[in-house]
Amino acid sequence: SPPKEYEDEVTFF
Amino acid sequence: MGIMEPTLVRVPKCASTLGIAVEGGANTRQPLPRIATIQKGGCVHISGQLRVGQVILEVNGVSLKGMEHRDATRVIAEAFKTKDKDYVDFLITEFNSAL
Repeated sequence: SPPKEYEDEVTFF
Repeated sequence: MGIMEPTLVRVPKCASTLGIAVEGGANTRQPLPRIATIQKGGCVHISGQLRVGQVILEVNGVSLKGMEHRDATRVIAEAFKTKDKDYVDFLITEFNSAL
């Protein structure tokens, strides 16, 4: 499963 | 340099999108969601009160502390979608505060 760190997750609104 | 007081910013829902990108959340280097970009034509750009780099502590009084990126961004999305308010309140701070 992906590493716990969500370093560069970016969400647009 | 004193600790800057968090500031409450009320962004009217005057466009079809908020027009911001948010990065960070619990378990990342950026523990609280931070404004990464502000797009022209979005509510935030139009209101002109928020800056790239500011950290979002609360949205409509809901604290984002300890929330992972997915949960924190859901709070923001729902605050924008909800019909019972024609604005979104952001409690922001200038510092990369890991309070």
